[in-house]
Amino acid sequence: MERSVNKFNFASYHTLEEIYDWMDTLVADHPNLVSKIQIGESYERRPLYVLKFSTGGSNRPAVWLDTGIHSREWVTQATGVWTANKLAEDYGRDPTVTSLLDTMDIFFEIVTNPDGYAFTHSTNRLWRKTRSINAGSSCIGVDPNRNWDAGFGDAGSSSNPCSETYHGPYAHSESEVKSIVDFIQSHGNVKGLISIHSYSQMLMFPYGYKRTPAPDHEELNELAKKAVNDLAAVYGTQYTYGSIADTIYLAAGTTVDWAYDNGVKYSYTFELRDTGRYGFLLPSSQIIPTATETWPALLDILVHIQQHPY
Amino acid sequence: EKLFVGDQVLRAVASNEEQIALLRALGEQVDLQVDFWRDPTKPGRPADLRVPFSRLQAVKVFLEHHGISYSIMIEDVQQLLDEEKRSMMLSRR
Repeated sequence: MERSVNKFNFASYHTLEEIYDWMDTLVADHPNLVSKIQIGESYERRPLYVLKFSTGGSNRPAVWLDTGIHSREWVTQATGVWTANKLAEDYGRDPTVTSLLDTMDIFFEIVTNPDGYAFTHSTNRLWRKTRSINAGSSCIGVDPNRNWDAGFGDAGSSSNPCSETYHGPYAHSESEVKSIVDFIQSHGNVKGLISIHSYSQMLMFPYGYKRTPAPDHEELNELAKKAVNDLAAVYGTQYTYGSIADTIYLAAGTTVDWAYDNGVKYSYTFELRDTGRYGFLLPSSQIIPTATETWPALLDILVHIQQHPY
Repeated sequence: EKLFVGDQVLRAVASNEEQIALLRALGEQVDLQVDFWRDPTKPGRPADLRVPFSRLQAVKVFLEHHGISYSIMIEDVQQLLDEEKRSMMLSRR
């Protein structure tokens, strides 16, 4: 297989191995900017790799990005690969990206649920959860976006191991979740978190586990409004935005609520496009348009974090 | 490998809270094996549900009986999966 990032087809879906291989070529191509770190292991002992974008400094303010926590949402991992490549390629060429990476670090976990992702390729394309064994049940897996210690077990999550929104036996029971928790807490200077899902075309922020508005609701809402406007300007894709509880429903134990409750003020979750017909089975021809339209929205949030230190 | 031959994804649009509750109850009926791709949230907002081929008639009767409007978003899930696999193979080649 060609070992050059330029040979990688961003307009195609890839296996876990191909994405992990590609990470190594990205690092090789951008040795002074990108490194690959392992923050833990999945339930089935796959490495949890994070791409670290840093131009130096010590413990700079950082932003965490993750895609693929729900494994069947393939356009998110594919958008993750495209976006990571864009960050690397644009550093030193695009002034905004250059300024961002000269002052902040970015940690990007592209395949946040590698067991689930491998399983979507090998056995069940529509698998969503982790692959952990649930004691006393024949049903496998926990919803990794209901397993966070933020209203854990409350509304919008299920105590039934067979449910797609099963919250797990206890908060952070999933190593895929615990690894991120430990990483963010030990880093201590993560100022933003963006967790990317598909496919209902939404940009949301805390809270999900309660209807009380977050203390920073106004600022988060205004930034979300700007971001979805800039996203719509690319191909006209309309997004809705707001807190999770207002925009969809009460959903407890989510990534962004945990992050917000643990000091990460700029905490957002994207639901990428579906063009109305394909749901999780978005054709690969839509990968680059999806990533391209998402990029300005991501950039809005990153620049806002940079310009509003706290 | 799990196949989804004949499975369909229906896009249902509830017109009131009662229909939202009915859709949620549909999701709770284990024997119907409904897999919500997009959960019912608010009246007027689409909810997408994948239904196994063998349960399609029962689910459609349920939706029609309760006057919940729906359309077929994906006629045959397996066909799309086969296309997805073909495009990956082509790209790899």
